[in-house]
Amino acid sequence: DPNMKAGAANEGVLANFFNSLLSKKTGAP
Amino acid sequence: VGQNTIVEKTHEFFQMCDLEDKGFITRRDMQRLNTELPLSAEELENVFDTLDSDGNEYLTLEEFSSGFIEFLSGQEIS
Repeated sequence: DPNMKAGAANEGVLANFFNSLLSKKTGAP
Repeated sequence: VGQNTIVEKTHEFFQMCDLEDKGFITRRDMQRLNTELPLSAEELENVFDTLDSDGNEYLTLEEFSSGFIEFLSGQEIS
């Protein structure tokens, strides 16, 4: 299902984004 | 992580994107973050599209926090 694949990809991007924000705030690498 | 911490963090992140304190984030605000975060403009646009659930090109604090909570719940499962 292409929709499910897109959803999974977006989840990864979202996780990446929030992880970056979190590490930026905490100063962790 | 307590509920208050999540709300606090969401506000902090939202303000990082909404530098003019408009109360919403646009696609351009999101793309501007690529100088601050290790993400490409394309990836940030993807994030914007994912969070902008109603597709009106404005990201409200509510949409932003529901995305953040969704991310956190995904973290707990994995």
